[in-house]
Amino acid sequence: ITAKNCVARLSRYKSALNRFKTLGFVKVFSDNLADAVGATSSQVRKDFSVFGISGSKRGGYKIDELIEKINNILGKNEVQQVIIVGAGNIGSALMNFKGFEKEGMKIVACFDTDPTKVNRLGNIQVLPIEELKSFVLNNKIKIGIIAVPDNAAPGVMEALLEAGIKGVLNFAPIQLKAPEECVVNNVNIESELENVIYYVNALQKS
Amino acid sequence: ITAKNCVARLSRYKSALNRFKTLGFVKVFSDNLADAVGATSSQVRKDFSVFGISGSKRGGYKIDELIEKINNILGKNEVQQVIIVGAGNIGSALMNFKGFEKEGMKIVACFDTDPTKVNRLGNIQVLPIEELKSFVLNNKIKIGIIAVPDNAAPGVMEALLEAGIKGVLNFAPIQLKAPEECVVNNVNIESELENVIYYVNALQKS
Ligand SMILES: NC(=O)c1ccc[n+]([C@@H]2O[C@H](COP(=O)([O-])OP(=O)(O)OC[C@H]3O[C@@H](n4cnc5c(N)ncnc54)[C@H](O)[C@@H]3O)[C@@H](O)[C@H]2O)c1
Ligand SMILES: NC(=O)c1ccc[n+]([C@@H]2O[C@H](COP(=O)([O-])OP(=O)(O)OC[C@H]3O[C@@H](n4cnc5c(N)ncnc54)[C@H](O)[C@@H]3O)[C@@H](O)[C@H]2O)c1
Repeated sequence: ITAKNCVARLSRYKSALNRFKTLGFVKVFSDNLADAVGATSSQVRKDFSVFGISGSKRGGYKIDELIEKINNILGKNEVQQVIIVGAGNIGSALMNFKGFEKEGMKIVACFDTDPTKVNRLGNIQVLPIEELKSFVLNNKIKIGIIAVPDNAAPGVMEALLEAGIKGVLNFAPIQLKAPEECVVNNVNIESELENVIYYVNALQKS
Repeated sequence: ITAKNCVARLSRYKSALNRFKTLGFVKVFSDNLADAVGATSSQVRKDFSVFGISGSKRGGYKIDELIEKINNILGKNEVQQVIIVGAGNIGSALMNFKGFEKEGMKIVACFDTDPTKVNRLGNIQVLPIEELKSFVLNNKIKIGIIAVPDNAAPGVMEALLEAGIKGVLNFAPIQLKAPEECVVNNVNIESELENVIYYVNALQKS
């Protein structure tokens, strides 16, 4: 299976292509894409060859064709249903974000232990955590987002695995154990900010 | 200057140490830390030697001493002031998060072009974007977070650089150009979720 960085670059090429399209471009060269995502043009061509994407004879790529090819590779040809666990700050920010649906990712429900957060009437329902397993099984959900405090995250991970979830995006600053066949990506906002601060201080001292 | 992954592991060791402390641990071994962050114990020892951290003679590390050493390396001995640009979903989630202050990172103000978001009375003031430059200069702010739409992000980046910002955490899904002496870390939530979906689909097909 392809390396994570390569897939991450593919989604960055896609966002750049969508931006070029809104600017009225019809065709694009690997140099344009390289500049837009901070890669080299040979990296762009290499990534495309990994996924079997080739350019036109006279050079360059037709933007519409390229977007369609990348969308197929990223599994965008069908809507991917996603659930969130934790309707707090992060959970609400994700529920309110309109950008996911444009990209074929639909947040279909959110679960929380706090009864005051339950809302069955909202655009995205917030349901009690007890209903997680039946909801995931009945709707064949494969992807979950963890947005709960670190001490609750391992328990939530177990509940998701039990319900049959195959992929998790985790915002809690804790390493989660998952079996081979479950994909876990971590976003640690605190550590990203600490990282920036470390380098700013290191640059000032040097 | 030290590699980014090494610094990122350091902040993960720190969160694990804080958790061990709340569980009543006093001492810890590199194996414990390796398990907690998903690294190997030789990687833990290697990281510590990069930063000049050594264990006690009889083996293992005193948790309090280790936390203090890591906090010094990460620049936690003084409060780091941070500003946010964009008081939308992400900006509000970051403003409401209590975890930053515990770690010596303090969000001191947020800026927005939308006059209805301005709030000079909140715990963290939301100010008009016109006041960004004077606020950053008067308060010697070095770190900024970009939480605006992708088309507004390059303009915001320029304004931050002009005001003297030295480090940026960017949530907009776009590559930002910055001079050598400015650190930019990107968090692309959309691409992280796309990445999880890609691997879940790839695993299901294989
Ligand atoms: N908000 C931020 O900007 C930010 C920044 C860095 C890290 N994080 C991390 O992201 C995670 C979420 O942060 P937040 O600010 O949204 O927290 P929050 O406290 O606002 O929300 C957490 C939600 O999870 C719910 N919850 C707790 N235990 C649960 C369980 N077992 N099952 C289901 N729901 C449960 C709570 O009721 C609450 O609604 C945390 O791990 C935090 O460390 C957040
Ligand atoms: N919310 C999410 O879960 C999520 C997920 C993926 C990516 N993102 C990315 O994070 C960024 C922020 O997303 P959001 O959901 O918070 O958006 P949002 O629309 O809720 O908030 C954006 C805020 O920025 C302000 N703004 C616009 N132009 C500005 C400028 N030039 N200067 C100052 N303020 C300006 C707007 O008035 C608004 O308050 C976007 O780039 C988005 O693509 C967000």
